[in-house]
Amino acid sequence: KEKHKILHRLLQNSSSPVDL
Amino acid sequence: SNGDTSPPDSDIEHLSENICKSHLETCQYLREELQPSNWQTVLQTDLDTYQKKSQEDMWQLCAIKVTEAVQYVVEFAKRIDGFMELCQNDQIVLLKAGSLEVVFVRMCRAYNSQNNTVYFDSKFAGPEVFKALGCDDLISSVFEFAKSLNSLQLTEDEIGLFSAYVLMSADRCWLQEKTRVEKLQQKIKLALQHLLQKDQRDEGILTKLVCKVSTVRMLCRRHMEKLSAFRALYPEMVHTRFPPLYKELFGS
Repeated sequence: KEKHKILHRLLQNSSSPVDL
Repeated sequence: SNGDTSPPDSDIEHLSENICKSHLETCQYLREELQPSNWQTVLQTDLDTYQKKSQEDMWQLCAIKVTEAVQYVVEFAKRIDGFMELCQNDQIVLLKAGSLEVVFVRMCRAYNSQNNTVYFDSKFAGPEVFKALGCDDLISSVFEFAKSLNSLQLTEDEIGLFSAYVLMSADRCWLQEKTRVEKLQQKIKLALQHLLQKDQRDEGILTKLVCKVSTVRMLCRRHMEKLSAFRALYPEMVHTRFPPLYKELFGS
């Protein structure tokens, strides 16, 4: 999990492209 | 009851609508924005600036641009029905292997066939803009790919479904629930096939698209080889100045 922490975060976020 | 195990048409139709909508919502640039008439091509002075950049600076700039594009692909994946129901290991495996492939597929939208340029850093740029990277062969293959995919004149819906097909590849190493991914990819392929029929595309276009998958995979393998070579030369540079997401995706 540590190795892919940003991907994990992106997958868990409910962000939209506008927030990127 | 008739022994037919393929999903009902309504399922396929629903998935198709979901993927096309997800593609439009996460495309980074609208097609109207990408009209070459809206943007100038790289001028001689800009070209000199790009070409005079050090190899490290140009790699960093491209790593940043790739990372931005990949973030939209992550959003695309998240909105595809079924993706978030996969286990987290498989979500990561599919994105690590496929996000750059989708960026290359999406590039055909940003390609101007009149002068062999692609939208980059707010301008239309030809292969010569990327000279400082020291990867002429890779760059020329990427442009060839964009040109060839662009020549198929795919609609947005066709690009969306093809991108989803590329992303949901069941033959990636390290998948834990291969069968689930396989089923999802099969449904996406059916949706793509239905759409191509509805659009009255030539027979054989689906085969052409499926063949493109091996080309885009080859481009990504070559990107990894070039990155390894670059990292061997400048290990600190990648470590300190490249976007963390880029390192997570392509670092190992």
